[in-house]
Amino acid sequence: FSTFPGSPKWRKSHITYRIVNYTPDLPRQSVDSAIEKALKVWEEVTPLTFSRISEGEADIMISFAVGEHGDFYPFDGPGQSLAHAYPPGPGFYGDVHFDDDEKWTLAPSGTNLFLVAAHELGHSLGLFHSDKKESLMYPVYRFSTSPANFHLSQDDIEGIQSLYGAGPSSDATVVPVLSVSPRPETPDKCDPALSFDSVSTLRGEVLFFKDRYFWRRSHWNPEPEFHLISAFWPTLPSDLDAAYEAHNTDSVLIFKGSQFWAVRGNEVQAGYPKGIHTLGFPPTVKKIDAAVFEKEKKKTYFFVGDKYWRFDETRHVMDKGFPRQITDDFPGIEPQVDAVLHEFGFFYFFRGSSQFEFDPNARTVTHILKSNSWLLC
Amino acid sequence: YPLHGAVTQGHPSMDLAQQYLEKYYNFKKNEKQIFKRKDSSPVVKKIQEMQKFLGLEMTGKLDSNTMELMHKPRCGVPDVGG
Repeated sequence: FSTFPGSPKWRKSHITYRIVNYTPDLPRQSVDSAIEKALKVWEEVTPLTFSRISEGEADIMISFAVGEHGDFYPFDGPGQSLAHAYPPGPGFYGDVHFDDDEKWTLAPSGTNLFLVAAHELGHSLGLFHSDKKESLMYPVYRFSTSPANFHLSQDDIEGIQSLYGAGPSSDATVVPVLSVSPRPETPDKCDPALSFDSVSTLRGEVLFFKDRYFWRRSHWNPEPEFHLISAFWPTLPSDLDAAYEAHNTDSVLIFKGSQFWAVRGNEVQAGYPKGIHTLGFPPTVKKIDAAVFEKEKKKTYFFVGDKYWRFDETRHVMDKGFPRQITDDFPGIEPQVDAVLHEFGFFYFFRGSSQFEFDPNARTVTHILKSNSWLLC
Repeated sequence: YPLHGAVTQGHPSMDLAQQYLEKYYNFKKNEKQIFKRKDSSPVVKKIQEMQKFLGLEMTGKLDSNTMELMHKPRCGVPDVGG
């Protein structure tokens, strides 16, 4: 790796950024999300934190432009030079410019905005080009790298940490490889003791989360697929607490500890994670056990210990009169459920290796199954 | 000589290489003149410098690997100086 002459760097750990304008190639939310993901790449291995501002002068001003755009480094039309950025400092220093003559995408192929942004933001933080081909800071972009499988090279990590040091939670010497080989404890879908961390639908499929992994079961392919969570959503944590699909916003909300994330397809949405208390939970609630969305009523049920809350997805507020006791309204369901799924008019409560099919009309448990009954064992 | 004869003035490869070296490898105007002469060792050195940085074999020639890499999308920040 190398740094700019004089090794300029930010003399503070909290850096602001602003997206000044947008490319017409992508929805604004997708641009926001790509930039946020690109910043996270660096945030994860340094003590740096980033926050977005919507007006005024930010440390890093991000813009799309074509041809001559006021900095004596005109863009060159489609191809070759896709973007450039300036090293840390006041004024235009730290800024990132994307060539809007390119066709920007978020797909694994094409000119992927996330990959280019991650490289350019490396410049904004003080890294110069690296001559290591595997490095993010190599000057020629490698769009053959799937954004979902992206990880910094050791060269990138050593480079950025030479300027800012390691982050409080990062391992300074270990490459944060996301596409890892399976550990010995890789869950077995047919293990009779298998339990799930959380279960959610996603655009007609059902996702069963366990540790760092999830099974994906679709109606058109009954044989479940097995994936790393990080292969689809690199910035999501593992060992999730709860997840549910909010059909009205085409989002899946993912919960861990006191935070939650929103994903749409394989994009983690900008502005997350947020605190669970923004949903209206009292401070005594530290985590969610399980969540499920009932699309007919547009209500989400959150299960915490022996209680549950009901959230109105239309008004975005908790319904009055909650929390209530789980056993009062779901007789036969023991407290501390792992996950809940709503399918075929039934609620399926997962608790350990058992699964309870609950008929909300009859207000009774109609079947007790193994938790992995959905995985064709 | 690698640049002589095979690559003439106005040749697309020549133009691309010249522009690439100017933009990303601090290739100077006075060196540019030499680019079109037989005695072009500064150019060869510059091409080798580029090849070394980009991890290519340092042939000093605008060979196919070098040309291929120069056509790939890249960052606009120079690799040398700038």
